[in-house]
Amino acid sequence: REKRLTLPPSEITLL
Amino acid sequence: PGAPVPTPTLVHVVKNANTLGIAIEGGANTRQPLPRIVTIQKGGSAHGCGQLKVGQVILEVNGVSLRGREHQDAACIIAEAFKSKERDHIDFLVTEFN
Repeated sequence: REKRLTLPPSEITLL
Repeated sequence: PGAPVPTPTLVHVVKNANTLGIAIEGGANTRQPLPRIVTIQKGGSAHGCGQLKVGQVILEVNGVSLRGREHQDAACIIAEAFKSKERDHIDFLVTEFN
């Protein structure tokens, strides 16, 4: 659970 | 009957528009390890097929697994699949569950 918080948010790509 | 089972669905998207028309977020090493559909644009091939939905997670593209692919790689695989003239469609394996 703590690890999740350290992960960066993802970019969003339009395809 | 019982708890819902995450059943992957194969969605066949015919390339009948100029754009695929989806936005994805996520990829390996992010909070969302597999790409998730966040937008479906009207007028795109994805919208036209009627089976892709916001919130679905993309597991495979034309049989290629997206597991372990970072965001840019996953986006690239999808973009190449749309651009390629080898097929007139893209097969997405998607699931409603994370």
